Amino acid sequence: MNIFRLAGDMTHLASVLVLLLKIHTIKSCAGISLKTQELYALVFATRYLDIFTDFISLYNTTMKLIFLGSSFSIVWYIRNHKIVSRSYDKSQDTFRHYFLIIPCLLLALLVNEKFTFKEVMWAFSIYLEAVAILPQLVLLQRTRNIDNLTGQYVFLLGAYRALYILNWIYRYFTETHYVHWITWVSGLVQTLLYADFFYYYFESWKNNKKLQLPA
Amino acid sequence: LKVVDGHDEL
Repeated sequence: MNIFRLAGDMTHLASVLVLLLKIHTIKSCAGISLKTQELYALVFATRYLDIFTDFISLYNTTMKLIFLGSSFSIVWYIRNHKIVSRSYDKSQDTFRHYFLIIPCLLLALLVNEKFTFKEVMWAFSIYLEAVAILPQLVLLQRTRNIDNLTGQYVFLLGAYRALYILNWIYRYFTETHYVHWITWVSGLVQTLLYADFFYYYFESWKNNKKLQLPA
Repeated sequence: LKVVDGHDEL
Protein backbone atom coordinates (compact mmCIF):
# COMPACT_ATOMS: atom_id res chain seq x y z
CA MET A 1 0.00 0.00 0.00
CA ASN A 2 1.49 3.29 -1.06
CA ILE A 3 0.36 6.88 -0.41
CA PHE A 4 -1.23 7.27 -3.89
CA ARG A 5 -3.30 4.13 -3.51
CA LEU A 6 -4.44 5.13 -0.02
CA ALA A 7 -5.25 8.68 -1.17
CA GLY A 8 -7.15 7.20 -4.14
CA ASP A 9 -9.21 4.90 -1.94
CA MET A 10 -9.93 7.70 0.52
CA THR A 11 -11.03 10.00 -2.32
CA HIS A 12 -13.29 7.23 -3.60
CA LEU A 13 -14.70 6.84 -0.09
CA ALA A 14 -15.17 10.62 0.17
CA SER A 15 -17.13 10.66 -3.11
CA VAL A 16 -19.50 8.02 -1.75
CA LEU A 17 -19.87 9.97 1.52
CA VAL A 18 -20.67 13.19 -0.37
CA LEU A 19 -23.37 11.38 -2.32
CA LEU A 20 -24.79 9.76 0.82
CA LEU A 21 -24.75 13.14 2.53
CA LYS A 22 -26.78 14.65 -0.29
CA ILE A 23 -29.26 11.76 -0.25
CA HIS A 24 -29.46 11.31 3.52
CA THR A 25 -29.36 14.88 4.80
CA ILE A 26 -30.77 16.93 1.95
CA LYS A 27 -33.07 14.06 0.92
CA SER A 28 -32.37 14.82 -2.71
CA CYS A 29 -30.83 12.97 -5.62
CA ALA A 30 -31.35 15.78 -8.14
CA GLY A 31 -28.72 15.68 -10.87
CA ILE A 32 -27.61 12.15 -9.91
CA SER A 33 -27.85 9.45 -12.57
CA LEU A 34 -29.55 6.28 -11.31
CA LYS A 35 -28.12 4.52 -14.38
CA THR A 36 -24.56 5.24 -13.26
CA GLN A 37 -25.35 4.17 -9.69
CA GLU A 38 -26.86 0.89 -10.90
CA LEU A 39 -23.80 0.27 -13.05
CA TYR A 40 -21.54 0.84 -10.02
CA ALA A 41 -23.58 -1.63 -7.96
CA LEU A 42 -23.09 -4.16 -10.77
CA VAL A 43 -19.36 -3.30 -10.95
CA PHE A 44 -18.82 -4.06 -7.26
CA ALA A 45 -21.08 -7.12 -7.23
CA THR A 46 -19.11 -8.71 -10.08
CA ARG A 47 -15.65 -7.59 -8.93
CA TYR A 48 -15.90 -8.67 -5.32
CA LEU A 49 -17.05 -12.25 -5.95
CA ASP A 50 -13.89 -13.25 -4.10
CA ILE A 51 -14.84 -11.42 -0.92
CA PHE A 52 -15.62 -14.58 1.07
CA THR A 53 -13.02 -16.86 -0.55
CA ASP A 54 -9.83 -14.84 -0.91
CA PHE A 55 -8.34 -12.84 1.91
CA ILE A 56 -6.00 -9.95 1.21
CA SER A 57 -6.26 -7.77 4.31
CA LEU A 58 -8.80 -6.51 6.80
CA TYR A 59 -8.54 -3.13 5.07
CA ASN A 60 -9.38 -4.71 1.73
CA THR A 61 -12.37 -6.68 2.99
CA THR A 62 -13.74 -3.70 4.93
CA MET A 63 -13.51 -1.39 1.90
CA LYS A 64 -15.16 -3.99 -0.32
CA LEU A 65 -18.06 -4.27 2.12
CA ILE A 66 -18.37 -0.48 2.26
CA PHE A 67 -18.44 -0.09 -1.54
CA LEU A 68 -20.91 -2.97 -1.95
CA GLY A 69 -23.18 -1.73 0.84
CA SER A 70 -23.10 1.93 -0.17
CA SER A 71 -23.64 1.34 -3.89
CA PHE A 72 -26.67 -0.90 -3.34
CA SER A 73 -28.16 1.39 -0.70
CA ILE A 74 -27.75 4.44 -2.97
CA VAL A 75 -29.65 2.61 -5.73
CA TRP A 76 -32.32 1.60 -3.19
CA TYR A 77 -32.67 5.19 -1.97
CA ILE A 78 -33.08 6.68 -5.45
CA ARG A 79 -35.56 4.00 -6.55
CA ASN A 80 -37.57 3.41 -3.39
CA HIS A 81 -37.19 6.10 -0.74
CA LYS A 82 -40.43 8.06 -0.47
CA ILE A 83 -38.86 11.54 -0.46
CA VAL A 84 -35.52 11.00 -2.23
CA SER A 85 -37.08 9.23 -5.22
CA ARG A 86 -39.28 12.28 -5.91
CA SER A 87 -36.21 14.37 -6.83
CA TYR A 88 -35.10 11.82 -9.44
CA ASP A 89 -35.80 13.05 -12.95
CA LYS A 90 -36.19 9.92 -15.03
CA SER A 91 -36.86 11.81 -18.26
CA GLN A 92 -33.34 13.33 -18.20
CA ASP A 93 -31.53 10.11 -17.29
CA THR A 94 -32.03 8.25 -20.53
CA PHE A 95 -28.77 6.38 -21.13
CA ARG A 96 -29.33 2.68 -21.89
CA HIS A 97 -27.49 0.29 -19.56
CA TYR A 98 -27.05 -2.45 -22.10
CA PHE A 99 -25.17 -0.19 -24.53
CA LEU A 100 -22.38 -0.35 -21.96
CA ILE A 101 -22.99 -3.74 -20.31
CA ILE A 102 -23.06 -5.91 -23.44
CA PRO A 103 -19.83 -4.60 -25.07
CA CYS A 104 -18.04 -4.87 -21.70
CA LEU A 105 -19.21 -8.45 -21.26
CA LEU A 106 -18.06 -9.40 -24.76
CA LEU A 107 -14.70 -7.72 -24.20
CA ALA A 108 -14.31 -9.52 -20.86
CA LEU A 109 -14.96 -12.87 -22.58
CA LEU A 110 -12.20 -12.06 -25.09
CA VAL A 111 -9.68 -10.21 -22.94
CA ASN A 112 -9.15 -11.56 -19.41
CA GLU A 113 -6.32 -12.84 -17.26
CA LYS A 114 -7.76 -16.36 -17.13
CA PHE A 115 -10.84 -17.88 -18.71
CA THR A 116 -12.69 -18.71 -15.51
CA PHE A 117 -16.02 -17.38 -14.29
CA LYS A 118 -14.44 -15.25 -11.55
CA GLU A 119 -11.74 -13.79 -13.81
CA VAL A 120 -14.16 -12.98 -16.65
CA MET A 121 -16.45 -11.26 -14.13
CA TRP A 122 -13.48 -9.38 -12.72
CA ALA A 123 -12.41 -8.15 -16.18
CA PHE A 124 -16.04 -7.24 -16.93
CA SER A 125 -16.20 -5.14 -13.76
CA ILE A 126 -12.99 -3.31 -14.70
CA TYR A 127 -14.28 -2.49 -18.20
CA LEU A 128 -17.71 -1.50 -16.91
CA GLU A 129 -16.28 0.77 -14.21
CA ALA A 130 -14.32 2.61 -16.91
CA VAL A 131 -17.51 3.66 -18.71
CA ALA A 132 -20.05 3.65 -15.86
CA ILE A 133 -19.69 7.42 -15.38
CA LEU A 134 -21.02 8.15 -18.92
CA PRO A 135 -24.74 8.34 -17.99
CA GLN A 136 -23.79 10.71 -15.16
CA LEU A 137 -21.73 12.94 -17.48
CA VAL A 138 -24.58 13.05 -20.01
CA LEU A 139 -27.00 14.01 -17.23
CA LEU A 140 -24.62 16.76 -16.04
CA GLN A 141 -24.59 18.26 -19.51
CA ARG A 142 -28.38 18.38 -19.49
CA THR A 143 -28.56 19.94 -16.01
CA ARG A 144 -28.66 23.72 -16.11
CA ASN A 145 -27.90 24.16 -12.43
CA ILE A 146 -25.40 21.64 -11.16
CA ASP A 147 -25.45 21.88 -7.36
CA ASN A 148 -22.18 21.92 -5.42
CA LEU A 149 -22.50 18.43 -3.95
CA THR A 150 -23.10 16.84 -7.36
CA GLY A 151 -20.11 18.70 -8.80
CA GLN A 152 -17.93 17.63 -5.87
CA TYR A 153 -19.13 14.05 -6.15
CA VAL A 154 -18.06 13.77 -9.79
CA PHE A 155 -14.82 15.65 -9.10
CA LEU A 156 -13.89 13.24 -6.27
CA LEU A 157 -14.63 10.22 -8.49
CA GLY A 158 -12.33 11.62 -11.16
CA ALA A 159 -9.63 12.44 -8.63
CA TYR A 160 -9.78 8.86 -7.31
CA ARG A 161 -9.04 7.55 -10.79
CA ALA A 162 -6.17 9.98 -11.34
CA LEU A 163 -4.60 8.92 -8.02
CA TYR A 164 -4.86 5.26 -9.04
CA ILE A 165 -2.75 6.03 -12.10
CA LEU A 166 -0.05 7.54 -9.86
CA ASN A 167 -0.31 4.39 -7.71
CA TRP A 168 0.34 2.18 -10.76
CA ILE A 169 3.34 4.25 -11.82
CA TYR A 170 4.72 4.00 -8.29
CA ARG A 171 4.10 0.25 -8.10
CA TYR A 172 5.64 -0.32 -11.54
CA PHE A 173 8.93 1.18 -10.36
CA THR A 174 8.96 -0.27 -6.83
CA GLU A 175 7.61 -3.81 -7.32
CA THR A 176 9.02 -6.55 -9.48
CA HIS A 177 6.71 -8.11 -12.07
CA TYR A 178 4.01 -5.51 -11.48
CA VAL A 179 2.32 -5.32 -14.89
CA HIS A 180 -1.46 -5.14 -15.22
CA TRP A 181 -2.51 -4.20 -18.73
CA ILE A 182 -6.24 -4.70 -18.21
CA THR A 183 -6.46 -2.31 -15.26
CA TRP A 184 -3.99 0.17 -16.75
CA VAL A 185 -5.66 0.63 -20.11
CA SER A 186 -9.19 0.69 -18.67
CA GLY A 187 -8.08 3.02 -15.89
CA LEU A 188 -6.52 5.40 -18.38
CA VAL A 189 -9.68 5.43 -20.51
CA GLN A 190 -11.76 6.00 -17.38
CA THR A 191 -9.64 8.96 -16.28
CA LEU A 192 -9.69 10.54 -19.75
CA LEU A 193 -13.49 10.56 -19.67
CA TYR A 194 -13.23 13.07 -16.82
CA ALA A 195 -10.86 15.43 -18.68
CA ASP A 196 -13.62 17.60 -20.09
CA PHE A 197 -15.43 17.75 -16.74
CA PHE A 198 -12.19 18.65 -14.91
CA TYR A 199 -11.58 21.50 -17.32
CA TYR A 200 -14.96 23.13 -16.63
CA TYR A 201 -14.79 22.30 -12.92
CA PHE A 202 -11.50 24.20 -12.52
CA GLU A 203 -12.72 27.05 -14.74
CA SER A 204 -15.81 27.54 -12.58
CA TRP A 205 -13.68 27.32 -9.45
CA LYS A 206 -11.12 29.83 -10.74
CA ASN A 207 -13.75 32.32 -11.83
CA ASN A 208 -15.89 31.66 -8.77
CA LYS A 209 -18.84 30.86 -11.00
CA LYS A 210 -21.45 28.12 -10.87
CA LEU A 211 -20.45 24.93 -12.66
CA GLN A 212 -22.17 24.46 -15.99
CA LEU A 213 -21.20 22.13 -18.82
CA PRO A 214 -21.75 23.28 -22.40
CA ALA A 215 -24.42 21.21 -24.14
CA LEU B 1 -10.05 -18.33 3.28
CA LYS B 2 -6.89 -18.11 1.22
CA VAL B 3 -4.48 -15.23 0.96
CA VAL B 4 -3.98 -14.15 -2.66
CA ASP B 5 -1.68 -11.70 -4.37
CA GLY B 6 -3.77 -11.43 -7.53
CA HIS B 7 -6.27 -8.58 -7.44
CA ASP B 8 -5.16 -6.65 -4.41
CA GLU B 9 -6.61 -3.33 -5.54
CA LEU B 10 -10.18 -2.19 -5.06
